[in-house]
Amino acid sequence: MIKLKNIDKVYRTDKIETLALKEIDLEVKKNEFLSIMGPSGCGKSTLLNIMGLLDQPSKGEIYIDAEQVMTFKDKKLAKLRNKKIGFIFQSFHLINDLSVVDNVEIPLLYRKMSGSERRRRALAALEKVGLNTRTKHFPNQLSGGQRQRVAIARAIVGEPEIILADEPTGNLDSNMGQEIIDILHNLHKNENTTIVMVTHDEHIAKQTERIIRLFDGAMVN
Amino acid sequence: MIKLKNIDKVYRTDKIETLALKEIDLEVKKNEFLSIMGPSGCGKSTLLNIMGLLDQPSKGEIYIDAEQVMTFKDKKLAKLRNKKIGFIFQSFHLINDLSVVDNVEIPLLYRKMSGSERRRRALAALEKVGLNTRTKHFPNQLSGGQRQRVAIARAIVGEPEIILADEPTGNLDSNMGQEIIDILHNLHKNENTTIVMVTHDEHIAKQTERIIRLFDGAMVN
Ligand SMILES: Nc1ncnc2c1ncn2[C@@H]1O[C@H](COP(=O)(O)OP(=O)(O)OP(=O)(O)O)[C@@H](O)[C@H]1O
Ligand SMILES: Nc1ncnc2c1ncn2[C@@H]1O[C@H](COP(=O)(O)OP(=O)(O)OP(=O)(O)O)[C@@H](O)[C@H]1O
Ligand SMILES: [Mg+2]
Ligand SMILES: [Mg+2]
Repeated sequence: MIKLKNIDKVYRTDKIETLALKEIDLEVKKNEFLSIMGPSGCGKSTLLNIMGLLDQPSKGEIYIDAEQVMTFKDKKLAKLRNKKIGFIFQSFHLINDLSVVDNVEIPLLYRKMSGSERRRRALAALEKVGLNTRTKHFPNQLSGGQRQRVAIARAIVGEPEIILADEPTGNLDSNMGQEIIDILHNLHKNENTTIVMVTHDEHIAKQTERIIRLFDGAMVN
Repeated sequence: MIKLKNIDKVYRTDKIETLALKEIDLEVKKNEFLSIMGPSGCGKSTLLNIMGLLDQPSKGEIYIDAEQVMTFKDKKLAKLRNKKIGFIFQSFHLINDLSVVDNVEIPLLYRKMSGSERRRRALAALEKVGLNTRTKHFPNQLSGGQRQRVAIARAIVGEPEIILADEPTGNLDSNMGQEIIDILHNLHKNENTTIVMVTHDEHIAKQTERIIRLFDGAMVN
């Protein structure tokens, strides 16, 4: 489903060059539920962003569903992303000027769907994450864990084939965190969703099918 | 050190009134290390913001170091905050236009101190949290956990009497998270710092002296 071949990623600031990813070879099978773990700063978000076509590698090849995407123009990449990938960002990236329900509807704007059908599905996704009493709030009127859950609802509302989740439970208590993981497991089992999840929580990672570990930009074992 | 008497906090949006805190009575002794736990949305950040004089309660009294602060004007509150309180925000609140080291120097701008002494102390705080190779980076060039550590360095750099930490390890792997907790324990032991920490991690909370639990805005047990 997702294939990365010999991926490097270099970041340059004024003073420092960081080799954030080194020779990453990774294949994520269709309908696999994979966890990625590793210390703070070791390259997990960078790897997920590259898988999600949000960032370009400095070197290497990427295949999404067997399509070679390195040659795609921006417009074609965006279309593929919107069609196939739901992304839960580590820092949520909610739109502050839009209400919670409007935020969650955004992925559905790319589809042929009536406004009332969009609203129905957005509210259903918000119900799943326990936020049906906060639909008209704005992001700055929510707790940290509530914002995280809006980001999760937005990623699942379109029932995408691939979900990339960057530390989806970091701001949640253990009960709510487990509820979120159960939602992901249900999508994995019932909708055949392919899921790649970055997490710092061993307990959560152990509930997935495979754990890969990064250290200093490289895969270990 | 911090005394809250019969604190209520009501938030009003267009449609919904939320009683975020209900009749909170809490005394934090000098040099105590207290944890606050509870489900997502139950009022922990609201409670910490009120303790940190960043938000006003709708009802009730607050005493910091025996001074009744409800009558203070904004300027006096800000002076007390800068003098006595270091705050680690759940969403970090770093300044994107300033480098990492400039962000960490900010609490020291309120003191009589040379520029070189400010820089020396900021770099020492960044060394403690493992970020000495990132001092010239900007916040948007950092990983999530690195941003969290900049927020921590900024809160401890002025060696304040009170540290209020809102989920300080949410974006950190367990090793780095424990390093941060060790830093807080050292400040508690060696500098007699009073620390109130919100956390979702039972393992971390058990290492502190007392755990209070919130549910739906009220203290339980
Ligand atoms: N500015 C605001 N306007 C309206 N409601 C608000 C506002 N800020 C917070 N709330 C509501 O008050 C309640 C408590 O929020 P708070 O941020 O204290 O929760 P929390 O315990 O820190 O949660 P988390 O663990 O998710 O960070 C939440 O239900 C939230 O929706
Ligand atoms: N835009 C950027 N410019 C320069 N360096 C960057 C940039 N983005 C990330 N980095 C660096 O690349 C490294 C990897 O970052 P990344 O965000 O992938 O880490 P991570 O494993 O997700 O960490 P965390 O667990 O803290 O979220 C970090 O050391 C970071 O400082
Ligand atoms: Mg990250
Ligand atoms: Mg909070």
